[in-house]
Amino acid sequence: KETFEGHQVLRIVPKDEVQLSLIKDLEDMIEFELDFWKGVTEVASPVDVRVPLHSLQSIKIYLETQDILYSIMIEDLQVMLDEEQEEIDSAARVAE
Amino acid sequence: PRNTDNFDFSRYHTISEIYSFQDMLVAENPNLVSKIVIGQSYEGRPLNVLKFSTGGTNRPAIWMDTGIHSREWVTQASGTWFAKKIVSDYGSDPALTAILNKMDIFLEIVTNPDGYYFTHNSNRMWRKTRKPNPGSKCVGVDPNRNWDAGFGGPGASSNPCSETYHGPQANSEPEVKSIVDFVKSHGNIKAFISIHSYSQMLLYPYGYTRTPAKDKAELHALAKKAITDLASLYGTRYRYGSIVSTIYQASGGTIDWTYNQGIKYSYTFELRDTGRYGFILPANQIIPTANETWLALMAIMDHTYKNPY
Repeated sequence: KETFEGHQVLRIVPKDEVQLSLIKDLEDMIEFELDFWKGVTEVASPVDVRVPLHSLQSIKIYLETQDILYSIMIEDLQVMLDEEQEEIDSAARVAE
Repeated sequence: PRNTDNFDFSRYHTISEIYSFQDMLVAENPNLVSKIVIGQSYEGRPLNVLKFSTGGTNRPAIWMDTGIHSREWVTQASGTWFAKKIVSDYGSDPALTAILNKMDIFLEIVTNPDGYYFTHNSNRMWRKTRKPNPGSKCVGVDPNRNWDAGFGGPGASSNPCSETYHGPQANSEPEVKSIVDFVKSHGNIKAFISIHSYSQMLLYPYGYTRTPAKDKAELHALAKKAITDLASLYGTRYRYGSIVSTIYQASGGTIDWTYNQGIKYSYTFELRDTGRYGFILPANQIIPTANETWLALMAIMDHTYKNPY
């Protein structure tokens, strides 16, 4: 089972067309294994991207050096998934 | 659960639990609900479609599907709730009763069963189908880029490792081809609603081109009515518009193909949320999400029923 310890979901808000293009470039950087939850659309429209732990530092440096605003939407994805799974398991136990 | 009244709609379920629910619903309502298997997924799972019909032959129909992107769990959960809602409300809700006395409703709850099974057992973040791509280590095609509408154009990827990979050719995925064949053979579908999550939007064609749909004005007005009804319950705010103008260019999309087939009322929903939980929407939001979405669906179905074409 694939786990996502340390994966973060970043919410990136491009403030102009240049930044929009820089974020779009990220889509082609396959080596970072980014998973765009909400794709690039227009200026000021948030882009949500899941960043694996091994790419986090590079991506944050990339964004910060380009002065691209971002926030952390999900701090640790695996923590949320564990909670979700626990809920499914406990509900199944109750059902049984 | 021994019957669908005891089914727990407020939590996420495995594919086998959903399939059992479908069979129970059919068994409990033999004069209203039947199950059609429109095909098989790549890994051989049945593609189950629930048909809600009060008689007639080949009546004008409304199609809804959920879960074409497997990780969007709130959609399959909402679809399960919709199925029970239709059965519960027929005969008591005048609007739904009028619709079902003249039209059929088709509901495919687990539209990407291989992907859904995979999210429960291997990778909760899986979105695509599970068919291997020859010559690539990466598996799966984005089933919402695999339709024959602007296929392969901008707004989809030709890289099998991409989440928006369009596949080797249109309808290459059996999960897509089965719906295509069903829609063509039925020939009398009047509304087609494909339900995704997240980001709270109601979208209509086109996605692959900036050319406005010829029915844009009507589709826009109906979308406005639908999201207004949706918001009336909990104040959940939706944006609406054509795919290309509201989000981005996306080629090979479901409702572009259905609209080009002449199904005027073609819509895509993006359910909750706006970006706190994303695809990991807490189960306690399933029922509120399903309830509010149902109001929008009823607006679209009622309009379809009252505006035959």
